[in-house]
Amino acid sequence: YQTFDGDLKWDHSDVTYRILNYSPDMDSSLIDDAFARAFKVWSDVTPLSFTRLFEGTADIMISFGKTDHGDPYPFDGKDGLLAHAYPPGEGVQGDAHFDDDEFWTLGKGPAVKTRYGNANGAMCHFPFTFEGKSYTSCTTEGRTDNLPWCATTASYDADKEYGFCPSELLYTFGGNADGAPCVFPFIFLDKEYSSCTTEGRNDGNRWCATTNNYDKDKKYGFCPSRDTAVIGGNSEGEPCHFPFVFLGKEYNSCTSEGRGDGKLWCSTTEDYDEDKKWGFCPDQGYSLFLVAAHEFGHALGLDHSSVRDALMYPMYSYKENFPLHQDDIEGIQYLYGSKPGPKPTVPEPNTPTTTSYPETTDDPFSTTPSTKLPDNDACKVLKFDTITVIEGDLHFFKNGHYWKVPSRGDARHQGPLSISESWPALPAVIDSAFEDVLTKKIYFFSGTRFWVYTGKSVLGPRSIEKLGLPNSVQKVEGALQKGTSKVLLFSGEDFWRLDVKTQKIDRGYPKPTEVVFGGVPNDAHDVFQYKGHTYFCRDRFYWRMNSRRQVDRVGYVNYDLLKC
Amino acid sequence: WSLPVKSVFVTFPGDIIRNMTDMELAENYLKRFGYMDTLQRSGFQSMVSTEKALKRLQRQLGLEETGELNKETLEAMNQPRCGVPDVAN
Repeated sequence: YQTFDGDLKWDHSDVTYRILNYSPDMDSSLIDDAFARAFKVWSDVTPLSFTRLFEGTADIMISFGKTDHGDPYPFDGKDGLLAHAYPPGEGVQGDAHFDDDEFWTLGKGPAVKTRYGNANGAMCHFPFTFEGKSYTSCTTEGRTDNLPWCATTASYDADKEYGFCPSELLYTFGGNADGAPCVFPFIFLDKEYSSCTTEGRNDGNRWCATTNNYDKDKKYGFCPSRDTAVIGGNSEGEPCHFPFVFLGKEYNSCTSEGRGDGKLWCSTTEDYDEDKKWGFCPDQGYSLFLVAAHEFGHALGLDHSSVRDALMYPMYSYKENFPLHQDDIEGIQYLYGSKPGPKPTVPEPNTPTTTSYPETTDDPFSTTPSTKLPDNDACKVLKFDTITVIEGDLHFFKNGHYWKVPSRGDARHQGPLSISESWPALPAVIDSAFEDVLTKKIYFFSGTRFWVYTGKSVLGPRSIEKLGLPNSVQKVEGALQKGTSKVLLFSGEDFWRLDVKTQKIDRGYPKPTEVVFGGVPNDAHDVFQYKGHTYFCRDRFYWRMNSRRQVDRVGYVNYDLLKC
Repeated sequence: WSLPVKSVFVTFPGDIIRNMTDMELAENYLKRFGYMDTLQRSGFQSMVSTEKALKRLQRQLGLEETGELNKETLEAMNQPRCGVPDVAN
């Protein structure tokens, strides 16, 4: 496997994604599902989780486009390039683009999900028989409303199970008409249209009006491709017209005549020589799930592999029940570690077994701190005295020791280091600490005393009442920088706001924690700010809150923060 | 026996034309996927760098490393694939 230069990776494990648009080749629910399964390939073997966003900016923005689709790497029509993605980072970094000149399926021909009918949205079954005749695609036979339908079992005659196939007469997607079907004819720029069109667009997407006059109502939607629709060419989405004439000869099926690349094509009118309207015939297509799983590998930080069976091998090849290759697993776990959870029954050769927690007899939420430090293994600490960020790195304090987790790169925690060696004036148990954003002074709290370190020099210990905290406060359990000169100090179920400049508590405090920070434990024994999020810890769990004060993650301190 | 129908190749409107020679297709491919840098080189240098680049491609794809544009390598170049370069850049 390869990673990108500098081991580019996400600096958080809950990665977000957003689907910006859809391909007309498959029902949007099939596309949603294919992407979700493609992400699951990676979340199954790492601590990563993937959350779908429906608005705003996500880490991984997913879109379909054709040829020049807005970045410096145009696609190339049908086949050839299928998709590409960018390594983790801001902006276009992390995004995944899929070539919509391809025929997107589940890898084995048209993936046709039905709507309405009596099959509850089941997929078409091809071939199926109807009135003794076999059909390999949707048909309008047996109906007068020209709606294409299919059987969802091998025999409609026997089972009478059916559903309607994708058709612009049934629904549209995207646009601003909430999926309403097309209205034909419709007026657009004073011209009448009796089928979907790409007129007025430069992205090649077929659309229609959902009222009879777009100029007046401005209501539109994109047209789903019918399963018999041609791909690419100059008639995308139109069905083949059989028979058709080509070079004076009549054809009743797709042909590769006239081409040097052997691809099957057909005319979408009865006379190609006259109208020159054509497209490629539907083939097995490309599995959106497989290609997406590969592209998301890039979006997570994997480059191409030279192992032919690996998912990250650059060439596409359809695999039925797809297993992630060991090479892919080693690559992604090099970046993000393995998935926490029960120890593997038999550890993989030459890989460390994951740390398992000692079976504690006491209640896991016991508040009596364990006096004995587990044999220097931070991963076995059930509850740290305090956690905070100093010089950008996370610091975990426990009984006279501390560990550091660099905020960049994948290195695991460093330590244990000795508190007394780094800050000689401090006691063994630190209740909370924070680094003042402006002055870089580090405040340490233990019981009712506090110390202020400026580099190697120290001021203290002094009583916390000096800051204006009431003598009822027995210890400060959390500190949260707010802006450049305010810090929230947490104790019990309340918090106070300290003005660092005046070294005094602001008026109007304390406030109950749960009133302002809803959804987190109000008896958290540790609170700190890290990478734009606020963490509330209780024992080995943390509740993470984003800048909008929404709890967007609950996880394990040891796995997610200490990177055990 | 009827004479085999002489295949007539037509240009389809809207088709993405790829009428490149094999060598042009190969050079395009090697540059696009990072096996060969895109700066122009003199004739001889270009031959050497193409041969070296072909060997790198053949190694990446698990083909015999001949440095020549043989049938297997051409076929591999026509395979559908991901657009991300193979050689990190």
